[in-house]
Amino acid sequence: TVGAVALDGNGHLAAATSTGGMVNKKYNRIGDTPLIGAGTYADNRWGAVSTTGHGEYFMRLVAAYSVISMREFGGMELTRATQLLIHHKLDKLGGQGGLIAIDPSGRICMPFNAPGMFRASMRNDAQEPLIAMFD
Amino acid sequence: MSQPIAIAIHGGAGNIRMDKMPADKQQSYQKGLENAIKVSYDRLAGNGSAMDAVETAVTRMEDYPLFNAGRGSVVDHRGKIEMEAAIMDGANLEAGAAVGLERTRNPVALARAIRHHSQHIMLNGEGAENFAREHSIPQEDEQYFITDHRYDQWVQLDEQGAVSLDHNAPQGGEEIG
Repeated sequence: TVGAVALDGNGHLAAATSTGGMVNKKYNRIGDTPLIGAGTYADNRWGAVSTTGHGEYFMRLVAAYSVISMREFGGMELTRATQLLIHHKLDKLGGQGGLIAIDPSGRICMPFNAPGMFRASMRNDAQEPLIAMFD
Repeated sequence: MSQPIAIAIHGGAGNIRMDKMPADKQQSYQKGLENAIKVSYDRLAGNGSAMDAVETAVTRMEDYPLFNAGRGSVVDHRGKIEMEAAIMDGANLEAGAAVGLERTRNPVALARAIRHHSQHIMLNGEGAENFAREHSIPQEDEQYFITDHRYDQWVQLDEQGAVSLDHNAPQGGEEIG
């Protein structure tokens, strides 16, 4: 699975996710990636989110939108909302994966509860991109 | 500081361990991430929209054979490819998504075309790819998508009758979700 979240010069946010799914999957199984609210979500006021990992858990948690609603209705900062989703809700369900998220101020969060996540980020107040794989 | 612009990308999460990933493979993944983040950030810095930037980043990673999306997608039970994608615009909560794709080179491009040119959000399978052809979204033969590595991974799993997140699949110590 691959994904991206972005904040542009007009203050707009967007999210996109794409995947080949699971190896040897049957019965036309569909994961969280294409489900708006589970694997992909964006709202200019609160943030943009793209998830990766065991899709069934992200579907049950409606994960991407849960981060947004914790911000909108719970008044949470992005960091706390994304940490809660991954290290509390996903952990408790026994799921594994991660997410990338960005808020209207350009704050970026990339938490995961798996051994590693391929990830990168870049902002206009940084010289070089951050590129990482392992915990 | 002027209006902040920023982008983040992921290439999957899972059983990705430094002690299990050969250095050359680490460099290959690093190269794929670096290419995607730089090209998409340049779009933003060049006054591109957030939608352009996320589509550019995901397209680059779909084209890069190591990531499980587009070319290099994992192989399903039939020995075929079955891809899915979504895109969402935070400015108006508009979205596009496509599932059950077998020939579309860049599923994220189809998701965006669905968002812009259809009255729906999600299209599925043959209908989705008819829509892709009607909107000149490039299609590829099956062999374009299936890499040797993914085929070998599938053969091993199929012998076990197992289904797996690719990061737990055989040879997949460093594989990604």
